[in-house]
Amino acid sequence: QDQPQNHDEL
Amino acid sequence: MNIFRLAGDMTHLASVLVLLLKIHTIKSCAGVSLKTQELYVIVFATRYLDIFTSFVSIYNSLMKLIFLGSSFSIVWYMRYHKAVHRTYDREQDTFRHWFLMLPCILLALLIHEKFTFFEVMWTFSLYLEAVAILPQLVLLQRTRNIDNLTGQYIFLLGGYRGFYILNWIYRYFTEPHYVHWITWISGLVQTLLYADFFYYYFLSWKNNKKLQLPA
Repeated sequence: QDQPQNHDEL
Repeated sequence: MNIFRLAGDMTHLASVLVLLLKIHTIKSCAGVSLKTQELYVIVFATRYLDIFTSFVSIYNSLMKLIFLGSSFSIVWYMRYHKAVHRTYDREQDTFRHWFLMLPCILLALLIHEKFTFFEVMWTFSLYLEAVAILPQLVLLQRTRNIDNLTGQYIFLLGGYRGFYILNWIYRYFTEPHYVHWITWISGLVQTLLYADFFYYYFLSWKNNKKLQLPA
């Protein structure tokens, strides 16, 4: 998972 | 997902519903800034570019679709629906989009977590969302007379930002490596912009009077 974690927010 | 994040999303959803209710049933957009609504369209369009490429949850994808769809339809109503368009305060709503967008584009190119197209666009959307409410606040200041639905709309929008800050604090203490300075600072700036409005909103609520901003 190389996506930054804040991309799970809207 | 924690309770603060959910509360934030639900207040955001409620704010959009209140605005749609005003536009759709009362057929009025008086006091609503088209500039702010157009900026939100750009915010969601640039942030949710990943809607087809990254999947987090059905909840996330559904909410992305709702925010994209509702922001587009609000702008459509204000621009092209005859009865709604007639109520638009065109002369008062004069804020320039580029004035806000250009610095956000430059800032996103300079300050980001990763220099990729999607990441720069995502970061741009964070910066732009932080200031997108400004044309709306300026319009309120100019028209001064604020009807209940418009007041509630902005109150709910500000509430959504407040809950997101609580969500970040919660995540910082419960999740390892959860540090996102760009999101936090732009989110904080955005919430602070509502402070003045909140002050007068609570004042009018406490005194049980109609919301009026000072000239």
